[in-house]
Amino acid sequence: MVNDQFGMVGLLTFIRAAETDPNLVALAPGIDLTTLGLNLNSPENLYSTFQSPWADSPCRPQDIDFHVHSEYLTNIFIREKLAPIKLNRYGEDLLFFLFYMNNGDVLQLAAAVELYNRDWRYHKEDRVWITRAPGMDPSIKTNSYEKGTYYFWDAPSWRKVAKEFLLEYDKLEDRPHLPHTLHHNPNQ
Amino acid sequence: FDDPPGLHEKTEFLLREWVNMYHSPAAGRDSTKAFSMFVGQMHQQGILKTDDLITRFFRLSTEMCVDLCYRALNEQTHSPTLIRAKCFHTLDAFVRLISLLVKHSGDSTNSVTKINLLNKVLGIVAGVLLQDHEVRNTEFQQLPYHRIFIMLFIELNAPEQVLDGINFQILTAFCNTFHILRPRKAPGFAYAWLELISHRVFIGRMLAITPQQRGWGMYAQLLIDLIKFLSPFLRNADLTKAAQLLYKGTLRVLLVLLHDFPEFLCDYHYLFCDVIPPNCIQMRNLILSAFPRNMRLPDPFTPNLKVDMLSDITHPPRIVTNFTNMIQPASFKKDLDSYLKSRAPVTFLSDLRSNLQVSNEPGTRYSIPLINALVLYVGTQAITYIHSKGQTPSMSTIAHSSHMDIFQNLAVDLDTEGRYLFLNAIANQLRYPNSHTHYFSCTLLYLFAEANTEAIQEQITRVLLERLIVNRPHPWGLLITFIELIKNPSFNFWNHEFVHCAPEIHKLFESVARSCT
Amino acid sequence: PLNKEHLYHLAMLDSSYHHLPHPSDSERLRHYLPRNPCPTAAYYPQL
Repeated sequence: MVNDQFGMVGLLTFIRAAETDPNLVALAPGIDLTTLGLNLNSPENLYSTFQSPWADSPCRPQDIDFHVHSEYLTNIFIREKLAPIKLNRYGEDLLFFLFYMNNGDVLQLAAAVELYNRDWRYHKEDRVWITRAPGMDPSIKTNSYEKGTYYFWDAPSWRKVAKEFLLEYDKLEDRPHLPHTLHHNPNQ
Repeated sequence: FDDPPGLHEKTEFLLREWVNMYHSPAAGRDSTKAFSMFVGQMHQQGILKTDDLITRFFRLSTEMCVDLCYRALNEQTHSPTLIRAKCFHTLDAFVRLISLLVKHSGDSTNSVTKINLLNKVLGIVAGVLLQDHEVRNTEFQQLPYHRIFIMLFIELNAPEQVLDGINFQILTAFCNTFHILRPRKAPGFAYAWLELISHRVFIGRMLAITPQQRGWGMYAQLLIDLIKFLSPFLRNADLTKAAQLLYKGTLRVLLVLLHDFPEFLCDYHYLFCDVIPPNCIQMRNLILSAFPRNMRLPDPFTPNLKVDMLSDITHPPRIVTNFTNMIQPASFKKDLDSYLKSRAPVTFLSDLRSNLQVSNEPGTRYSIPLINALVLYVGTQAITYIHSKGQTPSMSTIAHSSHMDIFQNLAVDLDTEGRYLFLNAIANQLRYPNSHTHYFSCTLLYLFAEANTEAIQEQITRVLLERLIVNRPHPWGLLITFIELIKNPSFNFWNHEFVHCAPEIHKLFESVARSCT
Repeated sequence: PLNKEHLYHLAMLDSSYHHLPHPSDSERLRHYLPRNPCPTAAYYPQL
């Protein structure tokens, strides 16, 4: 057999080396390209929401600069005249909008905190917001779970949906907290 | 050098003045009111008097903007968001001034003065960057330059009438600048550079909006600049964290191109294969897997797939690169043509190996672009020759020809490195259904069948297997060739010692065979 | 082996690796709702 790097033994040596050397992995078996945050089955083109070569998710809609008349842009002087952002003054609909549209941003966390304050709870497994249906006490209640009718926020249809559900307390997220060292933003 | 006395102070005064005017409520729509007042001030200060003064003004302004950013970046107490807001407060104003000067220089129909000014300013910013990069070395920061380039590009690609007639020249100006700033020239700017050339507005302009695909060649050149920079680190397969991030970012960009512009990758795959190191298999597979969007690929695992019956298999792929030019020197090309035509001079075959060897390329003894071009040239000549006899490529029609003499001579005469590169050049043509895929698939199988030593068969298997065991995607032509090799008993594949040389290898073949059956 | 120029390239790449461009560097300044990236729970919707 070929006894240098250009035969089967050479390939085998490289494969075995890659099993131990993490630096080689990128090249030897290569990378699972479906894990790079691009929806390769998307019917739409990808480039128009491509965020960055280092980002593992596409742009959020609000990140994409679109050419609009300059009057539409919030000028730094108008900014001072606009009401400050106070989530406790907004309806649930807007809170859910801010939560779902600002992944990876402090706004998502702030919306989660405000929803928690209004007795919504985030189900970590089903990844939905849930709250008690008013006047509907749980039919079963133990110290680890309860069963009853609850309201879910159904994001796809963007409305509250009532559902029978067995609710395990440990699957609910505790009170979320805003990061202490908020990246202070002079414009906010 | 030799800035006229007082120019530095004048420039600082004017820049500060402009930044305040840009951010003032009276700036007006797109800062046009502020601009008309400010141009008056520039005149008053004599800045617009000569080309030389304008050049000095832009250089000094760029340096002042950059210095301001370095000071902000060195403020440890501030958060990244605050630092950026401070830097962009000035940089965005400076960009607006540049874009307004470009749009309003010369009368509205005079595109030459506009483009000349844009090229000048881009050249100045690039010059300041390269000098800064050299002086500050590992303290260099990409932030101010990245912001200037991307915001200027976005401003000059806004849908405005004054820009409509010069979009392509604007694109060309930016491509030239990015080529000047390619990673091998400014490695400290490489991440920002890849951000810039993969920005959605830039890709949109270069590959989608510009008519007749006039941006494709320039974009291919930028990708080649990037791959050439990564090449030494990829070839060594030893990627530091920083290089891995750049490599992964490159794969993301190539994936976007594979999904949105596969025809672009189809057209330029020849150039990319010349610069991608042979062991960088997944990136090369990604490019070779591209196929025209209007084409439907038959499942390569279809039992008894009749490849030569496919409608697309007789059509040659589009070739936009002049690979024939790669076959140098001219005397070698002349002997090659002569041999193809009349199998003379006979010495051509024995001289072949030395013609393919180079001494100046680090990491290899052969000229990969020359081997790739030779294989492609001989193959395309062979296809033409076979079609001229009213035949189509098959194991019988490709045999006993001057073309196959050359391929068989290369298979026999080259050393293991040369043969590996030669077989790679053939495997690089195994793509979507087209006449090249068909011919080179037959050629690889023919060389396997006619091999006079098992080493040739082993290396053919190695070249195919290493392309199959990496993560997806896998080119269609590669799959159908390998399936034929392991299924067709005439190749006697399973009886070779190298198939059973190690448990992992045997298992790999068996798993591929299972997915084939 | 990597030559001197390649090693210089790696050194410059390594240093710039520590101040990567952020996606918002390519976006207009948001005066009202600027990005404030912060780590959020993995089970929150990421897209």
